[in-house]
Amino acid sequence: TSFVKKFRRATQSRASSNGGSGSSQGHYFLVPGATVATLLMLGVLHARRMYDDKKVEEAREKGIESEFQPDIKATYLQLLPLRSISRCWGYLTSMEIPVWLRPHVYRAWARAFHTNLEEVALPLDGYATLQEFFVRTLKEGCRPLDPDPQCLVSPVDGTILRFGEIKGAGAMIEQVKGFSYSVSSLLGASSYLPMVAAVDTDGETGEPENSSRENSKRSWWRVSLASPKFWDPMSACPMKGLFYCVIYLKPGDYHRIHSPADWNIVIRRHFSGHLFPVNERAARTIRNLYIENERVVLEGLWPEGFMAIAAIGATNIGSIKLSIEPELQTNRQRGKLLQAEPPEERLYEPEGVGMTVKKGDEVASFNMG
Amino acid sequence: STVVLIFQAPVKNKDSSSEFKFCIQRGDKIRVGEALGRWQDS
Repeated sequence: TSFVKKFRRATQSRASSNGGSGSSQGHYFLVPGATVATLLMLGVLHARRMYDDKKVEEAREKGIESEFQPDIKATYLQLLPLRSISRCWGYLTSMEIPVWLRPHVYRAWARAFHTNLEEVALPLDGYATLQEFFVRTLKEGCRPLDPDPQCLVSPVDGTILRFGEIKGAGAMIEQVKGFSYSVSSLLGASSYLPMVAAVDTDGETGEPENSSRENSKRSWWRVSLASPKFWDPMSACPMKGLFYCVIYLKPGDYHRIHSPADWNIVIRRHFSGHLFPVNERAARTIRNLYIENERVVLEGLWPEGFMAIAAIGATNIGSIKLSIEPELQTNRQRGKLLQAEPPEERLYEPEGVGMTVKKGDEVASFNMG
Repeated sequence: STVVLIFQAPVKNKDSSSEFKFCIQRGDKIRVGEALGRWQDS
């Protein structure tokens, strides 16, 4: 407002010195006019987006599945420097907010993204930056664990997008109707995922153990590039009893990841990929969204067998911090142009046992930018 | 941001009578610590 007032004063004084000509009157409306037009355009785009999302929501309530619709805009997203945008966003949100302004900013955030402020651990003015507020902890007892010992609990606050059993050749997970991605692409080709050869789909022998162990010995490069025909995950099937669940975290949700069970984390993989947005619209329009984006995969064993968590970053929430490995840095600026880098791996000690975490223990968190 | 959880869980076969079942629906809002699924000896 002060800028506009100053600008008006400047243009008025210039207009008076020019004798109040018509052209200066035109300049007078130029900035406010452009601002109003931009705001109007953004408003219309936002309204259209909300209308589209509402239609999708209504369709889902009627049982109609949203289908994959390749979008030209999604293709152009690849041209944007999303990593730089993400890092810039991280820089902005790590700026300290004046104490008096903090409650207003966080209340506005909560109103926009439906955050429950009653369960926030600290008073609002205790969070110096928006980033700190975003990765807030909760008051003691806000997330009680289900007492049933024979249950698997949710690792995050969020919305269930997909779940089910992984079956069939290639062990595919459906992104949306009409488009799927393979679990081995998500977790990495050297995953310990229990697979069996396609010809032995109903087999209950020791074969899967051998094959998964053999796969784990091969590096990502050797499997995917140097010898693509040597081991083809697409020709293998998952063992019976392999399930998946995809949970989407909205910006207002609590963004820390907890262990869904007593679990031994044996290996961590960090895939440095793109940073596309991961909202529902993006899932409908960007092919291979979850296997293109930067992610951290934790893999290990729980009493019932294999378990893995893939934490997938996005443009606004680009970095993932591991409580069990604080030195891991994600969303780093990259000099290389090559996108398809092999994942960086770390085996946790002691070898073969890994790091033990209890049900409900915090294992990671998503950070802004 | 998104989290994908992949896990093995009990299924009915000749050695075991317990079976894992999800107790969620698509579109459900879930919170940390709430059950995703359970298995029980049938």
